[in-house]
Amino acid sequence: MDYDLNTNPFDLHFSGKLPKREPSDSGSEDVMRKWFVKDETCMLQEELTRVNSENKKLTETLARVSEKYSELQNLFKELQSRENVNFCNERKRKQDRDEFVSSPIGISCGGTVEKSTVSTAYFHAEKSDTSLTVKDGYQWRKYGQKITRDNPSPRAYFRCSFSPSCLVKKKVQRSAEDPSFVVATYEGTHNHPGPNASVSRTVKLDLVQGGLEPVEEKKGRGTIQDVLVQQMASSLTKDPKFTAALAAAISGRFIEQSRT
Amino acid sequence: PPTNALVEELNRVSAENKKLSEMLTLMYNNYNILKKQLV
Repeated sequence: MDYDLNTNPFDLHFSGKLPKREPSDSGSEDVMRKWFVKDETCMLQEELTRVNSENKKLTETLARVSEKYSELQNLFKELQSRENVNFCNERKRKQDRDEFVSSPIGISCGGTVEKSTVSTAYFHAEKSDTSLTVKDGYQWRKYGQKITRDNPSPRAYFRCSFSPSCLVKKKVQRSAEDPSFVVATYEGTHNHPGPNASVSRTVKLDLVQGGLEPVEEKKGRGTIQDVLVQQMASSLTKDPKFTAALAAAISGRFIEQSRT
Repeated sequence: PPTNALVEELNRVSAENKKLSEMLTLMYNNYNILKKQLV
């Protein structure tokens, strides 16, 4: 849009254009004066017409520019509000994604009470299973997935199905050390009924309070001691000496009982 | 005399013209600023 703004609201040299009054000493002074007045009036009239026409043109141009400016302003406002909405959505998504990433496991962010309750659970999972779903008794909604540098397996992010009333979140990723396990890291505490009894065997470690020391057992799940006992039993049954000793002890017990 | 009336009218219209020119310049500048922001 180009407008010529070099308007000439009032010709400053206009007075110079008016006919000069020559001094007259003749008898026809009145006629001459009338002629001058008439001429001056004509020129004034012409100038007035010119300025009026310029005035009209300026008014029209101003109206057009105002209209264009309003259109542009509306467009600007629309784009700005759209950008704000996009920015808010993106920030929310990023916040959701980074909540776990930005706060290393076991270190409290100190932001909220919920963040202080970070816990980790290990679930046995087939290597072929890439779903990253673990049976921990709660219903979850997946909201993101990413691959981290330290672990080639994707990391999935879940939100409790009771969200937003329940703010618990978890991330699930196959263990980098032992791929037969998936590691679920929980953040927050559920504010609704607990998990069902029929859940898989897990070991929960409180990483906030006691580092790697096992401290808590979830309802219906084995403790770390249970796992150790199982492992010991498994290794002992493979040991023929132990089996023989056990058999001897049992048979000795039977003999003792039959005597009494 | 009609000449004086004409001069008066001419002055009035010229003042209005000047005001319009200023407004137009202002509006045009604002329009260009907004356009630059959008680009």
